Amino acid sequence: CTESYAERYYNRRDVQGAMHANTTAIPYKWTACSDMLLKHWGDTQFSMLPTYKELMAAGLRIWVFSGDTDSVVPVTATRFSLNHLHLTIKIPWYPWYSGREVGGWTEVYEGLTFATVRGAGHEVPLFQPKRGFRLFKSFLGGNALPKS
Amino acid sequence: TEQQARDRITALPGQPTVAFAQFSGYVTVNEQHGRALFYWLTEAATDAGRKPLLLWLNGGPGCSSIAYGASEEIGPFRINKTGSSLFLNKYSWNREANILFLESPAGVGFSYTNTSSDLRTSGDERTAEDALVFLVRWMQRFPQYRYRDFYISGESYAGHYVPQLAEKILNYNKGFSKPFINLKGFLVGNAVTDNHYDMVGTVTYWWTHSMISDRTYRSILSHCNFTATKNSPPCQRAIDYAMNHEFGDIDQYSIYTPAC
Repeated sequence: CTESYAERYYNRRDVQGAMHANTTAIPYKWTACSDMLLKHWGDTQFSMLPTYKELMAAGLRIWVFSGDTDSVVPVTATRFSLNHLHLTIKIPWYPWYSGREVGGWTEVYEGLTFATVRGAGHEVPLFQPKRGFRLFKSFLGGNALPKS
Repeated sequence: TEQQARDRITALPGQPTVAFAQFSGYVTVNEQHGRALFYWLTEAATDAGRKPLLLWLNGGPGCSSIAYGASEEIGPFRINKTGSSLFLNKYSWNREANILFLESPAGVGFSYTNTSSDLRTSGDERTAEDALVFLVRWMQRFPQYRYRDFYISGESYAGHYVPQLAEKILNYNKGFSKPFINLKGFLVGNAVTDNHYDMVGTVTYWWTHSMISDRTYRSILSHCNFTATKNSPPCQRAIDYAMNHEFGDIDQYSIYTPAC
């Protein structure tokens, strides 16, 4: 529902003025999504897996997380896809913790960390803000998620 | 810089008092077509000068707007029901990093193009190119973020935007002995990764979470191979049946949450 609150707020002239936005009088309302772009989207990469391989080889820190109550790009979708990277396991599968509760499960591979977030939908930080923040802190710190 | 000063947000309407600085405005990414991308930077609440920079992108395609990451998820402010005021997000990621939100590509949110055909010709490649140009030019405007540890994050179709931009940055950086875009890594959530495996995994999720019947599960598996960009008509009919007759009135983005 929060999407509709954004549509109200960002279409206010005083908000646009404060944000230095819409200075050229765009001929349509501010919307959260552009249906026009979605409808006419051109090139799309069928699989990102080759790009992941290239980026892992470059030594980037890569974390992939998944809220486990999303059915649009669900956790099994991500796991099926990542499985085809044939990654080497560095730290085997374990539950990670946030505030004395299981925050989800995680596995650390060579070059990539995967983590689920328990009880979170598609927008993980919206549905589980504390767990999402914990995940972000671990990512930034370059640390595995806490085991207790 | 002068432009940086012009982009500073004094206060947003209905905003509570905060200690961090905010900036927003436009960066032109293509002069010929008149494409300009809108950004919103919310600096870290403490020690902003030392904390890393995180660029957040959302999904769609066509939905990487400030409605999601900034206003629903990791940004410092949430919007109240009437759109009249803002309140603080206790778990804002700007407790740990400077957060840069980008409305991308042109045509999303406040980002615009002066060439209307751009709205019908967008795709992965141009989105990544424009995002790189944005970043290079934005760092000219905000030189304090050059050489700073830099990360990219996002969700959903940002599973394309984020690694594609990372790849562009790596290629761009090859021209520098000490690159000023100091990309360290990225994290993506519920990210579109591989059309085939994603769809097989999605249908599996629907079945294992009892969202669809055994019969529909078998029907989808027998009619869909998920190897083409577009589903065949029998495959699409099987999926439509699941969505229209078996899912029920749920929020597909969070299956145990009441629908809006």
